[in-house]
Amino acid sequence: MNIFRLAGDMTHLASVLVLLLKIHTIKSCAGVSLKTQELYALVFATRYLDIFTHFISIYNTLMKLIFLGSSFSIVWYMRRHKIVRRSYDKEQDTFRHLFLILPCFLLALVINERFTFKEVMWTFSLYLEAVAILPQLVLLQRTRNIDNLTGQYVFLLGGYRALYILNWIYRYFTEQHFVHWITWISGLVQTLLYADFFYYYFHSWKNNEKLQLPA
Amino acid sequence: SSNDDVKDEL
Repeated sequence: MNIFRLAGDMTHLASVLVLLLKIHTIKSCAGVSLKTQELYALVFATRYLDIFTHFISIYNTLMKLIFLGSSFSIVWYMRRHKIVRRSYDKEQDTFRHLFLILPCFLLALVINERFTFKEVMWTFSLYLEAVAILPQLVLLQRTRNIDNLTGQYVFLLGGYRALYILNWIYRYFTEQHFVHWITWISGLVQTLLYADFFYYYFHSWKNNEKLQLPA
Repeated sequence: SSNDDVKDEL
């Protein structure tokens, strides 16, 4: 495992911890999109189908369990926890899941490396992860006051994607790593979705202002 | 196999 991959995974882990910290400690999920969280739960559930049948390393299994556990517990908190659910911006979080899930599923049926159940599900999870942040970005744009933790959560998620691209470039040159165009293209699309957010994040950081996205 | 090597990623 190279340094970019490890840094990417740790950034991903940090993003989840920041979100859990906000929800668990402050008992608030204001500004967090439940739609995006449900999509991530679906992404991990469909990607890690072989978690107990295909062993890679203890690190790998542990991280998979963390991502599965954290995504489902965040969804549970936002839907069921009697205090946390009150802070959910339901009226603002209106993005339709199905507009993302259905096209991703159809695309996975058509464009995949092997037409098997596991492979189609794995491909679907890659396509869905690429666009799963969209409801969150739409919600951020509608929310006038983005709190620090929510801003950091999205920033860390975007950072994780950027580091994965460096990881693929590194692997390409050092390991004769087989190029999976599906992984590369959906990963690139996903990272580009954060470009706009990054621009305003750095802008507010540089000027020491509160993060606000233009309407 | 080459198809599996990318699946060591999360």
